[in-house]
Amino acid sequence: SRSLFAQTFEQARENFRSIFRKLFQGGRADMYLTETENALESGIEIVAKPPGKELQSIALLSGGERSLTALAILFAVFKVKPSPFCILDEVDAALDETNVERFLRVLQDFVGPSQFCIVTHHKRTMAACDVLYGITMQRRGISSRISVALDEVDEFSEAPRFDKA
Amino acid sequence: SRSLFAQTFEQARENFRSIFRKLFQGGRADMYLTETENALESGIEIVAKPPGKELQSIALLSGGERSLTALAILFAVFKVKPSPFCILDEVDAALDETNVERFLRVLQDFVGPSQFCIVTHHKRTMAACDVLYGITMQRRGISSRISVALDEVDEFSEAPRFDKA
Amino acid sequence: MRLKRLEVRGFKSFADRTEFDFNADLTGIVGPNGCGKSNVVDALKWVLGDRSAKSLRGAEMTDVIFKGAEGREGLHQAEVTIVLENDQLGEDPVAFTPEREHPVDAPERADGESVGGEALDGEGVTDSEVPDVLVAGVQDGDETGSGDVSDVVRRTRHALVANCTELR
Amino acid sequence: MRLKRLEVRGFKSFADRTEFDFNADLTGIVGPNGCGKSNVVDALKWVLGDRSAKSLRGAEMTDVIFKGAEGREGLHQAEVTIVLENDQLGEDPVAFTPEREHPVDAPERADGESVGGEALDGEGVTDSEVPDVLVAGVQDGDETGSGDVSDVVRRTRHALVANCTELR
Ligand SMILES: Nc1ncnc2c1ncn2[C@@H]1O[C@H](COP(=O)(O)OP(=O)(O)OP(=O)(O)O)[C@@H](O)[C@H]1O
Ligand SMILES: Nc1ncnc2c1ncn2[C@@H]1O[C@H](COP(=O)(O)OP(=O)(O)OP(=O)(O)O)[C@@H](O)[C@H]1O
Ligand SMILES: [Mg+2]
Ligand SMILES: [Mg+2]
Repeated sequence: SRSLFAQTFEQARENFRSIFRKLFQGGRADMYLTETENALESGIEIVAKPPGKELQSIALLSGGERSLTALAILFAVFKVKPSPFCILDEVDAALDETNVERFLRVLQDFVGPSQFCIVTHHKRTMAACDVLYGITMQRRGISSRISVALDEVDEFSEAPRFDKA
Repeated sequence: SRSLFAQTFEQARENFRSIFRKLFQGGRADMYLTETENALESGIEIVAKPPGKELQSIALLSGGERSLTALAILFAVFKVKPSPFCILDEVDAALDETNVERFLRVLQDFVGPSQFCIVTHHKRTMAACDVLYGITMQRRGISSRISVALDEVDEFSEAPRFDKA
Repeated sequence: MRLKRLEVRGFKSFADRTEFDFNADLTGIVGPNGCGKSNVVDALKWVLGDRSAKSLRGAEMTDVIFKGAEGREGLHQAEVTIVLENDQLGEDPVAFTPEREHPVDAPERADGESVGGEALDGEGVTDSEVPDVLVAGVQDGDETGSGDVSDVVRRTRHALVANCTELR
Repeated sequence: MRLKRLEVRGFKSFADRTEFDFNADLTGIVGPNGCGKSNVVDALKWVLGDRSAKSLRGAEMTDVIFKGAEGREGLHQAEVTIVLENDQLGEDPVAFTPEREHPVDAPERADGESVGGEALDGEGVTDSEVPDVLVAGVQDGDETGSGDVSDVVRRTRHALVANCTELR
């Protein structure tokens, strides 16, 4: 199954290169196997070049660029073998407004054939959802679910505050 | 200097207990030395109880609660021996609006005798700053500094976009 | 295969029975820090077979049982049911609840006998039918937080290798 | 001791000379992802004596020198100057630039001889006068990101121990 692994890896690599360009609106990136002898045991090396910058190792990228690169890898692997559903928990936390929009644009390519559930604090991401569930602890320490419309989100995330002001 | 360490630790612990209560508006927390024999080599154990919840290990806290607890520790140690200045890089990333406000309220207790420099994407944190410096890459890959007023922040963080739209 | 519904009761901070309909393509979960959003993600991971206490952010598996809150006793069991619709075969939605034998040495939950455990509305779903779910987040159980790119790279390797072994 | 000014040139993405005045009590740094905010933090760490490539998010110390960008050649040296005012003694502000001897085996910067290196406006500041700076962030060099509470706990131990050894 070594040749199968090589084939799957090549597909993921191809996906990564195109999704990275879409998320960063340019630039280029690649992933390599560190050992070609025994592919199944090998590590993976990533290089990324945001638009207008030098090609470099992922350690030199900024916090937001690292998150965006991680999302490109996630989607690249997901595309090789899409699961029926996918759960994302605050993957947009380090992204600025512009990159949140680019992330959502790429996410839309995957939504439909697969269902997605996303936990977020970003208003733009909330606006992209079909349904919003709010979780609240009206009774302290006990979670309950309420349905929330987008325009109620501001009030909702402030409540309930037990502040002694 | 073992007794000196024990004394310093006790001060940090005292600070941590009161700053945690201020950040969480209630609840209680504590820090213990795992080995009392040789204090200088010992690890530190933290327990935290957000208001209305059970006392538990920090692993069970949510992402935002962990960040807030980390900030309580940081400020507790800082108070023992304040440095002339302190740099915070996106420490508010996981916090919701309510907790950002509580963090800023505690931060104000430290600003003045010490200077603080904070990197942030949160509008409320920006609003609390005396001066805002914007960093931009008008020329791709090259950073430059511009002064920014609070009402310009929205436009500023969108530009420059090289989106192929 | 589509996810229709999730029911949680006694799981982490969800002391009372709580239902989530997942008919939509993209569902958002929102709320203040510490309200229980990631606990919903953990419920989905658990019911789909994740048995690692660390990935569920606990020290041991019994940490998923509601431990109590102000003015509310802890419970003895946690139950999560997921309803999946297998649209290919036109079958009825199938409910799946994990059989959860608690390790007898569970300290504070000595009375935590088997949790959940029966298949509703039809045949139990065997493990092989349980779909793969990709879960990614910056708050995952492990210390490095899987939002970090080097962590995702490590998982990618596992995902790609697992992919091949399954197809073998 | 107050921080008055920071000047960077050729340090990471700051190819051209850039100045920051720090007269205010609370200064904010804002901007899009990847624009260079954390590079300012790294400049402050470097000029105040941080010599760990990992904490400066590089593989080796020469990674702090501007490597080039679209249509712009890389540079051979990085220079950071910090101006501190020691308000207790009423002295003139003192500038401090680290003496940065590059390791001769610096591959891509073979010509990266000593960087910065002279004391401006007065006597050089010796290491012991350089103030302690608390730097905390979720993007620090190490993989776990020091925003994580277990990481802060580890650093707390170091900070507390260091505190005592200094006072000894
Ligand atoms: N077994 C349990 N019983 C009761 N409460 C629990 C249990 N396990 C975890 N919790 C509570 O759940 C809370 C964490 O919830 P969760 O991690 O889902 O928050 P969140 O909504 O994701 O917040 P954030 O926005 O900060 O990530 C903790 O405060 C903890 O007290
Ligand atoms: N030696 C160098 N020469 C040129 N550019 C560099 C050098 N080192 C780092 N960079 C660039 O600096 C950028 C990262 O900057 P930085 O980490 O300060 O971003 P940031 O503003 O903090 O972003 P975020 O909001 O995502 O955290 C990288 O894209 C990298 O290309
Ligand atoms: Mg969470
Ligand atoms: Mg940064």
